[in-house]
Amino acid sequence: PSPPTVVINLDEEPELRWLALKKVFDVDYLSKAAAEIIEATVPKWVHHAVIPIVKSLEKYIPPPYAGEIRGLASVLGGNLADAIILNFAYEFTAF
Amino acid sequence: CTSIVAQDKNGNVFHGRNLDYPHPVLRNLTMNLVFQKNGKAVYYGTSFAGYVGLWTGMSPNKFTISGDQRGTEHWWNWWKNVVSAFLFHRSPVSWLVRETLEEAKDFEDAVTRLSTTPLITGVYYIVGGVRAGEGVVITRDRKGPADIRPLDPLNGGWYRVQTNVDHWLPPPKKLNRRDVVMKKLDAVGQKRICKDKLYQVLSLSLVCLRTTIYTTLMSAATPREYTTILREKG
Repeated sequence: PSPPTVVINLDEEPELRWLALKKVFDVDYLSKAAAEIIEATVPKWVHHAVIPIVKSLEKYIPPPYAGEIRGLASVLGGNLADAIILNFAYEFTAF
Repeated sequence: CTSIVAQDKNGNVFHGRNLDYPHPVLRNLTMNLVFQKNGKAVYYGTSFAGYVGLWTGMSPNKFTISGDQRGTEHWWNWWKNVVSAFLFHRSPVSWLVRETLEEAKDFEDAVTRLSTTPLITGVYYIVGGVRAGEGVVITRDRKGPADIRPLDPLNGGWYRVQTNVDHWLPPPKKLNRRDVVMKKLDAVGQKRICKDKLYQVLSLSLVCLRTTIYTTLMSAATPREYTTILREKG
């Protein structure tokens, strides 16, 4: 089987680019899957502890990624901290 | 992960990769991406819904890139990643792949960017081009390259294989994917190497694992043939 194809229009504002995911994926499923990945990767108490820290780090994320992650957060149900944690999964695995 | 870049006798360059990750839920989040500008595709990639970076991608008629995890750090070094990211404004490894696909003008430019741009943490970048000899494995530290290993077809180096271990170190005895892949590639030979053979190599039982999420096959010279296959239970 091949995965679905999603077109990302780079001419759109970064916040809007990833809304195209909604055409291909079930939004409820996406948000549950994101929660599952975070739960399996980050211990619960660490997750709770880092949420305010991660939110404050948003201002250090350069464009266009800050806008894109904000847009993704809205697709995933509005949780910006979780969207940031997901996008730094590789870099912060040990953390 | 396992990445292979190989060149046939006619100078065609092929690039294949298995992406391994121990969360089966990612299979249902995998997608091929077409990044467009002015209605035209500027680069392609494969990623997971919810993730803006790329670990696999192609700039058509220029080059292909895959990234493999490099796990040389001890867990107590996590703070170096945090400092790298936010104090030194270094790039996450998957964002550099996207920027390179979007901005680099050719294979050489891509290799320079992937080798020298400061990163949050280490990684292996595997790059394939469109001309004979254009293939390389870059072993990255945070600050720069730890090692650069290009194809060397005139001296028998018609392929390069990268897993998750530095090539100068012995592979783990329990999971020696590197030797399994090299043995199979040697058996196939440079005359017969093609995308189908590459797929067969990446499907070997010790190479395609239960944790393998997808396999991508690509050749920048023939961008329409960019293919991703979802793996079910390896």
